[in-house]
Amino acid sequence: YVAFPQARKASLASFLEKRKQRAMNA
Amino acid sequence: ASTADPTKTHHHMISSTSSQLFNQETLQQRLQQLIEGARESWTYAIFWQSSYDYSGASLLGWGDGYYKGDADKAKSKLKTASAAEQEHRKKVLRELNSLISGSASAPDDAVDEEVTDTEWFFLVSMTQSFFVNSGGLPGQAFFSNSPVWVCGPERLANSGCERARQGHVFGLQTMVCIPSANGVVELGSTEVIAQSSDLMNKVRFLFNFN
Repeated sequence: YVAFPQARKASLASFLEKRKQRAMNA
Repeated sequence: ASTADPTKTHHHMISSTSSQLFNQETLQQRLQQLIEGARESWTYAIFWQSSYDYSGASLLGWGDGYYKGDADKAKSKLKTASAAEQEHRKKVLRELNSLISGSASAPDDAVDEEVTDTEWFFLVSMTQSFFVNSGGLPGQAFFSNSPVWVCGPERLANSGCERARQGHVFGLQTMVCIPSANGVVELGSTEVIAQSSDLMNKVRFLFNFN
């Protein structure tokens, strides 16, 4: 994952953050 | 054109004519706006951005994506995943999570939630890119400059597109690719959604930045 490109990193961060929110709201 | 930076770019993606026009934050907002405001229930939206490989061949790669999930979570739940597969998904998610938040951060409970089929399909999409002339749905939409709307399990399974076939395996019932300036907007849903010009107009409005 070292070379995980910037655009994907940003997408991934937002995916994980929203996933956390969904888990808390469940 | 942007300059290549091997530390930041994916293997064969060396240039992107449109990267300066698209700022990640606005892409994310536009994708979110597109499906959160829709009457239909879309599971995710992805923007595939056009670029070129070393030989000059046209290529679509990850631009950004917004995962909404399903109102009825049972729909996206583990139709295909065995216990071992679920463990694998969680392991990958834990690794990705420490990549993002740093390995020193506290363990995150949300990471240990089940990784649904559609979440996994979305995550795997981040690693994919398509040649425009390879016959897949995103390439087809971009190449012909016209939308491709595939709905119903049989049509997805038999569309001749590997991505659509995969989508079907992971529980999608509708996949749509709509061309825009510099790329393609793809939407997927676990429900059967009939074609609407409303959605296509919305994509044209939100994604034709030029």
